[in-house]
Amino acid sequence: GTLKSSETSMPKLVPMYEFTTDDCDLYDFRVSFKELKLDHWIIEPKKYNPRYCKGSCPRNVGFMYGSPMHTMVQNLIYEKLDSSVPRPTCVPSEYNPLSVLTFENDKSYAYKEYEEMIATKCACR
Amino acid sequence: SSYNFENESVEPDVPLQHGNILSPLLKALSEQNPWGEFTHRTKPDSRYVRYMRRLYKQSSKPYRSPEASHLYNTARLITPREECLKQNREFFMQDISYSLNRVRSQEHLLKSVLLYSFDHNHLSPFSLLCYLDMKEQKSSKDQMCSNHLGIQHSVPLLSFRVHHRWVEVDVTSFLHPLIQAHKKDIHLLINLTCVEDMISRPGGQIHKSPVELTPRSPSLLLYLNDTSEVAYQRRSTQGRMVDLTSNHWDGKSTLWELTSRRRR
Repeated sequence: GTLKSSETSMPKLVPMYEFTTDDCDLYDFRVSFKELKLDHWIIEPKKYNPRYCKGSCPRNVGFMYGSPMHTMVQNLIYEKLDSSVPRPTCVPSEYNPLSVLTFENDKSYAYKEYEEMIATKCACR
Repeated sequence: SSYNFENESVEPDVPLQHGNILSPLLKALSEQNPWGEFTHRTKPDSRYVRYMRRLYKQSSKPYRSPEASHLYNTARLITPREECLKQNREFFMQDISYSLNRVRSQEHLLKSVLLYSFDHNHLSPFSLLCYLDMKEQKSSKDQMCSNHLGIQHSVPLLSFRVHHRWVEVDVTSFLHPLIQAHKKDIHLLINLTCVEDMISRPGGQIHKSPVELTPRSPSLLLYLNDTSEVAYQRRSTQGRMVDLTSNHWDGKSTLWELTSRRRR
């Protein structure tokens, strides 16, 4: 039969994550300590994914990227006042620690929790 | 380029000093040997690797169990110096020397235990009553293994249950001043005498024979709080230090048993 008028006039919205954009985002970067020839020293973990941030920062960033107001000010400085001032860039804003178990060359073993070794969030700033 | 880690600049081509992970990571990325060119590669002892892997799994769980809200972000397992063990084996006291070179000034001691490994043929956990006698030896500069007697420490009868092959004997109160003095080596005379606990066994028989401890000398396990920038700073939720050892071997729900039970 016939479609209801509301159905015909509204475009079908596609969820954002289905669009591949080059906006600031977090990416995986997995390394294996075996590949790095470090596995005789680092007993655990076997793999390490520090992640990284990459992407463009839109002009009116606002809070969508967790950016402080200063980011917009810096954008304005770049556009209107002095283009030698760099534009805000996409950088990590939050991290997780990484626990590592190592075998030292004096035959002792060390467990240590290292601060800020895994990026978990990105921001334009 | 050089990186300034904790007030010391580390050149990529300088051999790694204290297990700092980032410098060798950079070296590995620039295809250099993280331990320096001429260091021979000793193989880790699989028993200690198993033990430390358990500690790693327990400690690095994203959400530690509430009762395990301890502050340590570093644990070091230091094996005794071989060269001293050979010299004094005929004494009933074990002369043991540990190198504390790796313990950094910003690593504050929270707890230290002597880690004994048992070889026994018991199938189920059993209890021991032990008496620990420990003396510190003063080392003279020119001798690494010396026999001057220094501070004495005797721990009265200990009672602990033996799980798997390891027993941790808490010696924090004795070692704390030595380690906080940032000594590079500590020399101890240690004697641990144990008899099996007199708990009657199912079926009524009581087992009296003393348990033979392995001739292996104990390793030293230090739980430390590293306050340097590199180390992850844990926020104490309860503000007090709980018994660090209990959550490894409390036997109630250790990771080890849970996984084996589930697998079974």
